[in-house]
Order: sequence, then structure tokens, then C-alpha cells
Amino acid sequence: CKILRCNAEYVSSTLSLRRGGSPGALRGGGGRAGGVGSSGLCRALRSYALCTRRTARTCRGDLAFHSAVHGIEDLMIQHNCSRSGSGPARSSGPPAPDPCDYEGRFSRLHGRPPGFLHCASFGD
Amino acid sequence: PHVRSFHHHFHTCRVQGAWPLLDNDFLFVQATSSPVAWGANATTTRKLTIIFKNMQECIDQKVYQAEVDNLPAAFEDGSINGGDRPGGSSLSIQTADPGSHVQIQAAYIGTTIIIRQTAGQLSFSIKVAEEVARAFSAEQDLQLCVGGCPPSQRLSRSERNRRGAITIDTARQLCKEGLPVEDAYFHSCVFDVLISGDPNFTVAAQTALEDARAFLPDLEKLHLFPSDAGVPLASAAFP
Repeated sequence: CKILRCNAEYVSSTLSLRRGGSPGALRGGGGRAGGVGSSGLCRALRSYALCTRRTARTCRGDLAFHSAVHGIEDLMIQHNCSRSGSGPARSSGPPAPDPCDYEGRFSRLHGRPPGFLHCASFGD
Repeated sequence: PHVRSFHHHFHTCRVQGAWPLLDNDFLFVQATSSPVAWGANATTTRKLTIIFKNMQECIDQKVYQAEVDNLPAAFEDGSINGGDRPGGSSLSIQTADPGSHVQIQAAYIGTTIIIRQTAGQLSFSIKVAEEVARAFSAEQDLQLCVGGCPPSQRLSRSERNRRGAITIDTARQLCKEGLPVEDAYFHSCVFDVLISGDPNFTVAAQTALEDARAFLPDLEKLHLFPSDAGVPLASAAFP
């Protein structure tokens, strides 16, 4: 049962989103996510939920696992997170940068496209 | 193989065995080379291993391996993307010519990799975000893409001075067809054709130049000339 690993991944992924809030880890019981941006939290919660689903078979009957699953449920409701890939229903404001789109994220952060380098190995 | 580094070093190297082309926080690329003929100094890349390290919300760790005559258009686990995570589609693999060409797009780190097989050797070409290429610690100081080949691994002029079955004039004519500018790629082509005696080696240098044209941000740097350190002066080395 890898629930502790899921917990650790969730904590590390929300650490970078926090602004000084207390770690709202879902260790063994419904935690509270302190001061975390909602869209980033929703994405972290979806990853967390996916992780718990993947380890569900081997965690049957494990209290930490069931607490985590319920804790995730509560937080997703609390933060109005959707189950699919988008963040909470947003009333206004630009969409959150996709953490897996390096160029878009870099451009948004620096106001210019990233620099690139080229390397090659060929022939004999 | 001939190695063009991030900083436009252009070396012809021995690097027999497994050597790291890249080793940073996001990527590990290793090339395994062996002599083109028994006892020859010139070697050619027969195997490439690429590890895409896992990234929290984007991808699971993925390993790609290619060998001569086995260029799969899938990662080692059979998948063709970064896995089930929300950003899994930011890593993808496809081919334009099964068995000869594979392109891996790693959008989560602003990286594109092309692997080719020509004339019984593997070629590797990468375009990577500068910030990603620089993300390594002092212990990861051996990366052929960063510093070129160590001096002990570069073929000296005399070592390059080995005659093959084809005359230098024939080699130059064959290379000139696809490489009209007599730059480092042209000299590499002449060297390869001379050493291997195989005219198909012209394709390796031509496609390497095409990839450089596609990947270099500054085309001023596309053609490197023998005045740059370590360029194989094949034509000059064979008077």
C-alpha cells in the first residue's frame, strides 16, 4: 500500500504553491490546505486522487488510505475543484499557466520566449 | 562520432563505450559507441539511452532506448506519452519514417529530440531550453553536449589520416552534392566516407546539418569552419 508515498507527493507538490500557510497534508486524516492557490491545489488534488486510485487495491482496510480519500473529497468540494483537467469554475481572470507547457509558462513569467540550445552527435 | 556541443564546439571523437551526452535534473542521455572496424580509432554510435526524469504534475519517469536496427517509436514500457498524470500528454513520441527516424517532443521542458539511423549508425539531435540545459550540479560535469569531447577522446589530425577504400576526390564529390558549403559538416562527411568506404555516410552529415538548421536559434552559427577547434580537416588531412 503506497498511500504514504501519495501523501508525500501531495505535500511536496503543494509546498511550491503555498504562501506561508501551514502544511495541509492529508496525513491519516482530513487536513486543511493552508494558503494554497486554488487552481494549483485542484491540480495537486487530482494528482493525489489519481495516486490513491492507483494504490487502492493494495490499501483496502487501511485507515490512512480511507482518511486520505475522504480528505481529498472534502478539499475538492471545499475548493470547487472539477474532476476533469480544468481548475475550479473560474469567474474571471486569465487561465492558470499550464505547468507542463514550458514555453508558455516561461513567456508568461519573463515576458519573452525562452532561449534554446542545440547539440548533435552523428557519423563516425 | 562527430559532436556539436551547445557552445558550437565541433569535435570528432573516439568515446568508445558508453558516454553521457546530457546529464541534468530533467534529462539523461547516453551514447554507446564502438569501432567502425576492428582496431580502428574511429567509432560510431550503436545505442542511445534517454531518461526523462519524472516531473510532479507532468510525467512519470520514462526511458527511451534505441539500437542500430531497432528504433522503436515508443518508450521502454511500450507507452507513447508521459503517463496518466494530468500533464502526461506533454511528452510524446512519433516517427516520420519507421525504423529510420524518431522524434520525441518534451513540451514540459521545452525540448525536442530527433534520433536517426543512417549507414548503420545512430545520430542524435536536440533542441533544449537554455534553462533546462543549465540545470545540473558540479558533479554532473561530464556532458559531451556541454563541453564537447574530453581532449583525450578527440581524434588527432594524424589519427584521422587513415585511408579507406574510396579516394579523397571521390569522397569530396559525393559529399559536395548534398553539402555545398565546405564547413565542418562537409569535412565530417568526407572523413566518414573515407574511413568507412560507405557512400551512405553522406546522409548522416546532411541530416545533421538539416537538424541544426531547424534547431539553432541563430542561423549565423549554422556553418562552423575548420578554424574552430577540433573540426575534422578531412580534406586537408588527406593531401
